[in-house]
Amino acid sequence: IIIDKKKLDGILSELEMILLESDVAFEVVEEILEKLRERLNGKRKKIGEKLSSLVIGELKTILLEILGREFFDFDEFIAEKIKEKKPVHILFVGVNGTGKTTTIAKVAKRLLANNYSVVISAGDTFRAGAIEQLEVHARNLGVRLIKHKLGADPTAVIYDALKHAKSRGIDVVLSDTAGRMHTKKNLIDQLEKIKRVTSPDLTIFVDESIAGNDAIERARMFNEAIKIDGTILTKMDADPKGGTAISITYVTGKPIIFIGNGQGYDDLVKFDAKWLVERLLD
Amino acid sequence: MALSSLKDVIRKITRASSIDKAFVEEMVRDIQRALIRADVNVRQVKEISDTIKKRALNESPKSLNPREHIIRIVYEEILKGVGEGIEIPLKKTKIMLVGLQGSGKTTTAVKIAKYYKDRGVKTAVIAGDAYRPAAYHQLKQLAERYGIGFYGEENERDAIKIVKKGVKELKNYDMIIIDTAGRHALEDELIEEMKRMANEIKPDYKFLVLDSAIGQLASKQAEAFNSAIGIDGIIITKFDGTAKGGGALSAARQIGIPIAFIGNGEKIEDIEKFDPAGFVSRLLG
Ligand SMILES: Nc1nc2c(ncn2[C@@H]2O[C@H](COP(=O)(O)OP(=O)(O)OP(=O)(O)O)[C@@H](O)[C@H]2O)c(=O)[nH]1
Ligand SMILES: Nc1nc2c(ncn2[C@@H]2O[C@H](COP(=O)(O)OP(=O)(O)OP(=O)(O)O)[C@@H](O)[C@H]2O)c(=O)[nH]1
Ligand SMILES: [Mg+2]
Ligand SMILES: [Mg+2]
Repeated sequence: IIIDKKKLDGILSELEMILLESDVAFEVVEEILEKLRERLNGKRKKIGEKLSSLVIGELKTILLEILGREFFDFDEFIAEKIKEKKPVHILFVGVNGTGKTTTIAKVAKRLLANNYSVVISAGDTFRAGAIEQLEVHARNLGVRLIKHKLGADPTAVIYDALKHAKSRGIDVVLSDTAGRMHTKKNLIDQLEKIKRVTSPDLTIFVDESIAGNDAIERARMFNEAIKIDGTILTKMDADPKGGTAISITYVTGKPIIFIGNGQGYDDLVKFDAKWLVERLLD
Repeated sequence: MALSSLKDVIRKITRASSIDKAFVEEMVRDIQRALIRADVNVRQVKEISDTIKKRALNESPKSLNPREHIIRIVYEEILKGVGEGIEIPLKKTKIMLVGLQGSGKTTTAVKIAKYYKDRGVKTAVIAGDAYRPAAYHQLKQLAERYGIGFYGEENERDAIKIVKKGVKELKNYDMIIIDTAGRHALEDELIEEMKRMANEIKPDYKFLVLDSAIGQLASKQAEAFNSAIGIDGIIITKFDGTAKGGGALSAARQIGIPIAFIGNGEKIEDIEKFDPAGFVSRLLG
């Protein structure tokens, strides 16, 4: 049966509300709806099939395509990379307060559980209590923390950690950096320098699932400035719908690697696109 | 209110050749789009735009010219229930800061303390976060750097015990700002702790600190905090990014409370009293 245009418009505007209320950024919602219209154009509905199920099915396909554009398995990546070089270097970046430092502790725990040796570099040499915060985590996890004084050059600290790890045959170095606004050119330049000098094997953007439209601004700017390899999306336990995952993946083309869902060391799970799409549209 | 700064943004209204129904509908569509992109709660955007449309088409301008009348309607509806700020009396005051993880409470505690210290008030902060690793050190370092009074107990895990002791120890200060651990509505134990702390300490002001980039979750979280302890005002942080603060605004509108301060940077002086016209301009810009 030919699709009833008026009925379709009604369904699309309901879906627009759902996506916007789920924290999918406005411009991303507009592009998704446009794609959805294109795909439904000329499509015929089976007899007895509800139009809404047809449309939602098509929407789920589009969302899964966005989320699944690049497949990335963290454990496999580490296993492969470690065969060609040691230490594997992972750099964590993002705006202020998104959960970078806590996420590093979680990733460290996961690596230790997989029998890798880990060193953490205290690359946030700016914020009050940043080094002390990592000292607590390092002590709890039983890993070495390489740190300098507050105010030191972050590139020097990270470089120092890489040298230390290389000489001790350490498997992975996790580098923390200070949170910074994407609007601060000097801080973004500093990050470019850190990346250029320490050449991480993985640059992970850490952002929070509770952020709204601004998630695309910062993801886009960080990606343009230092090219991220993937995102870890934190604070999912606060129970946002999770549309931020769609926004960030859409503008960066890079995968969500993990979801952070709590403040404990075990609160890190592999990202499951199907789970997120179901949650968004249920 | 500074209508002139709103005029810069609502150029279309001031340049429109006539304020007719077609113009109003187009203007409302533009406002809707701007508010959604600014993270205002989607349901509130619908309410705001419906009300603006109704008032613009049915109210007569009376003393203002038609353009200024429309601008005033837009401004009033966006800020409905929020008001233009909060005046904290400069006498014995206890302020408690609460909010989601990472929103900027610890940094803001010292910013507020310095803000009032610069105005002649004896201010101190209490390290009421007994949960986050090195929260004590973070607050202590900041307080010492700026000559703000400080009380904390590095190894005490009972936050209420610390704050009670702190209030006693700092009784010679005019203003005490209590930093607390980040928490969200689903963390029952932390919400309980917050309730007990507010009950026992009885702060004069309880401010909810919200990141200007927070999305649709803001209103729901704000309601939960308000039901738990009663919130007197909102503080918006990280306004030096690109976020417009619509989520935080929605929280203030939802509860019907003022926005007290806006934090716009990592430096201690990066805090200002809420500027309603500037805020609405940026929201719509
Ligand atoms: N509920 C919840 N809280 C989290 C999660 N990840 C981090 N947090 C909390 O968020 C707050 C900020 O975490 P940090 O690790 O300090 O964030 P950061 O990005 O390193 O912050 P800056 O270095 O200041 O930019 C802390 O209270 C963490 O415990 C999460 O997945 N869920
Ligand atoms: N750029 C910018 N950064 C800010 C602002 N306010 C706070 N921050 C930063 O945001 C991050 C988090 O700030 P905190 O004060 O630790 O946040 P918090 O709410 O105390 O965090 P928890 O105690 O873990 O819940 C830090 O990196 C701060 O320097 C602001 O207005 N602008
Ligand atoms: Mg950090
Ligand atoms: Mg804090």
